[in-house]
Amino acid sequence: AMPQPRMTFYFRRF
Amino acid sequence: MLELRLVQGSLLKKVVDAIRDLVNDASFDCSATGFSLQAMDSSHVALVALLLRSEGFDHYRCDRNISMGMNLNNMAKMLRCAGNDDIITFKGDDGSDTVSFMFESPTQDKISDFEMKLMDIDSERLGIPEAKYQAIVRMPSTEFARICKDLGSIGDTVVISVTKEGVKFSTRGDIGSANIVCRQNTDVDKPEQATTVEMNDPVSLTFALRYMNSFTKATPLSNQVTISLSSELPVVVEYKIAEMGYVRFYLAPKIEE
Repeated sequence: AMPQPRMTFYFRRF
Repeated sequence: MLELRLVQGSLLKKVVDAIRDLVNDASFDCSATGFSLQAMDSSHVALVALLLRSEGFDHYRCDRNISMGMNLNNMAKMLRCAGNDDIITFKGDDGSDTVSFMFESPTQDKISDFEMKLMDIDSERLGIPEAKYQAIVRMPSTEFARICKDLGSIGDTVVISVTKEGVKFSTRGDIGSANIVCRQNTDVDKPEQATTVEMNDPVSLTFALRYMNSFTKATPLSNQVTISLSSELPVVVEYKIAEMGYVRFYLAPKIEE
C-alpha cells in the first residue's frame, strides 16, 4: 500500500 | 453571549451532515467574522474547514470569541428535530457547559427548545497558507459524487490527473479497472452544469476513495465543487455555501514509496 502522510506534514500547528 | 439566527435553518442541518462522517467531535469557534470550525479526522490525514460568515446570518451577536466543543452526531440528532422550513436560533453563554437550539416554524405556531451538552475537546489547530495550485477543476457536485461512488465500488484509491484534455479519474481493483474523463464543458444551459479545468501544470495524484466519498456528503450544500490540486499539497475539495462561506476538505495524497 502507498503511504499517506498526515496533515501536519503539510500544515504547521498554530 | 452568543446568539445566531438563521431563517434558512436547513442549511445548518446540511452543514452538520456534511462533516459528521469525517469528524465525531469538533470545536466550533465564534467570532465577529463568523461561525467556523477546523477539525481533522481521527487518523489526521484529512481536515475540514468550515466558515459561515456573520453577514450571512439574519441575526448575529457574538460579544467575545468563544470556542464550543460539540459532538456532531448529537448535534445532528438535535437538528433532525427541526422542520426543513424552520428558523433556527443558536444560543450560547460564556462559561456555560451547554448551548441551545430554538426551532420556529415559518408560521410561528410551533416553537421548540433544545439544550445540548458541550464537550471538552483538545483540538490541534493548523495554519493553512494561501497557495497557488497546479490545477483547479470546477464541476457539478452531483457528478463528482457519482464518480467517487462508482469508483469506490471498484477500487480503494483514485488517481486524479489533469491535463489540457480535461480531468481523469482512474481506479484499479480486484475485479478490474476504470477510467472516467470529464472534459471542459461550458456550453451548458445553466452555469452550475459546467465543468471547467484551469491548468497551470499537468498534475496526477492518488487519493483514498473512502475520504473522497466522505467529502461528497457536502453535495447538498452546493451545485458545484472545486477541486484544487498540487503535487506538494493536500487536495482541497471545496463546497461553497451561497452568501455565507464554505466547507473545505483537505486530503493528503498517497505518496510513492
